Amino acid sequence: LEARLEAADLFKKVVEAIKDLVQHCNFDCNDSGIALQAMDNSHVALVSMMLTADTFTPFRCDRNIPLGIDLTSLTKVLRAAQSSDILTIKSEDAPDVVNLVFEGKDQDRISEYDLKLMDIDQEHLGIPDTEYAATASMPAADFKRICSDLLLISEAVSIECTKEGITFKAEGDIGNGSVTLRQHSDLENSDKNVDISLTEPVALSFSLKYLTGFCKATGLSNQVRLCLSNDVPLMVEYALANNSYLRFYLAPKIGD
Amino acid sequence: GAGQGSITSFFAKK
Repeated sequence: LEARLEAADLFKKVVEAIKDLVQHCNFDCNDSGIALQAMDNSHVALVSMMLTADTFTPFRCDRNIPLGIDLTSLTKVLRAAQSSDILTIKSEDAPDVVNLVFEGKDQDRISEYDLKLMDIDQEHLGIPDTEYAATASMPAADFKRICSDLLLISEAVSIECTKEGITFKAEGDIGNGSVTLRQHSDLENSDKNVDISLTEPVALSFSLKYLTGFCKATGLSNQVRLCLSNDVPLMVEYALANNSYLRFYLAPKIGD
Repeated sequence: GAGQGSITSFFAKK
């Protein structure tokens, strides 16, 4: 494997976004890119990351290799990379370590780290292709704000999506709160758009602890997409350049 | 009260 990223920033932010949810995981490398799928310890949430080969310049991977990595350790190594550094990830065929090289843009500094790999026996889940009943795109910062505000009211949020908009409702001991985002297009700045497509109304409840955790990915993308169908896990997607993505799946709360 | 569902009850193990 040899994969070079123009800016370490992307990889730093991806790892930062998932490291509190999953601790040990395989980065599955093949000729299509670097993928990761892992559940949290309590099997409530699942993270699915894809960094396509096109995200890297260049990308070369001659055979499928899983790189079993302790994300806490990886975070320590990535601290040494500045956001604007060129990052190269390298590995041998049957590796004991993954090699990370950080180069300053002005090329007067090269840092090289070897991170020990671990054998991780990870369950892979089949994520079915789902035609979601409702899809809502919104500014990622707005979603983060809503989740953190409502977490002060309640542990759970009910998300309801209709043609009029998407509503987040929390009921707690101190009272209730709700936030509605109406569909709208901002002609000056499409990053501010709220876009809803709906085949049938949905209403589901989720743990805000997990949703606020997913929001650690906010810096990766201006917009976030929520995909909902009744009685299936919510998908929260941060789309990245070159068809790469960071997706989180969250099992709904089960009715009263 | 409401319980928390598990992701493995929706997505099958490969």
